[in-house]
Amino acid sequence: ESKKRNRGMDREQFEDLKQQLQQAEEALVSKQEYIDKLKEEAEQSKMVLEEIPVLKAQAEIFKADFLAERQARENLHEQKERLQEQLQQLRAELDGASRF
Amino acid sequence: ESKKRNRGMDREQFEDLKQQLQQAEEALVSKQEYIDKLKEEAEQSKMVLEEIPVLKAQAEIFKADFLAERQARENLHEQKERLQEQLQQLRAELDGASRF
Amino acid sequence: SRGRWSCQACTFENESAAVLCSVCERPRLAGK
Repeated sequence: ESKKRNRGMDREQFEDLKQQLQQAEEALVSKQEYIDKLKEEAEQSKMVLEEIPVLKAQAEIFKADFLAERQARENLHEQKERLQEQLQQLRAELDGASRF
Repeated sequence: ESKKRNRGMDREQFEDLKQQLQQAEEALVSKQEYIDKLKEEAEQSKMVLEEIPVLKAQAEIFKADFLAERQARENLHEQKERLQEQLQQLRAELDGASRF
Repeated sequence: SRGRWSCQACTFENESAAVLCSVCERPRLAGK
């Protein structure tokens, strides 16, 4: 009787083991599929990340252009002020001359 | 004899199955570790990717500032040219007046 | 056969036959 029970136990354990191995192999497949998905996403992120140095360079160029334009405008502003002073002086001279 | 052999076989098969299960579970661990690494890297990429909209906004702001400065400079340039013309006219008038 | 096992990551108590944790799907032998 006990031998029979043991054999039954072994048989059941054997089946258990087979079932666990089946589960483990299915789990390996699903884990691999998940790895493939993560790697695919990593690849896409990598491409988007490559955009960053380009954007930084673009921002730097616009910043340099902005600073250059601002410098040029300030120079022009000074020249305009000097011209306005000269104009004022000439007008004064012309007034003097016309009165005279 | 054959029963003994069968039991031996079962025992051997059982051990074999146990070994296969052990290997499959160890393979699962290494795949899980790889998944953990990929997820960690994905997390870091995600943080860097969040920088992109900021960089785009920065480039847009510098571009707008650059265009505004350039517009202002062009306006100033026109005003300066008009002042130079007026100055020329006044000089001519003054010459005329002084000769007279 | 081995007994029930608790997941090292989420501490869920799993059936002995499970090779992955039923809650977080981490393998029985995987660390935290």
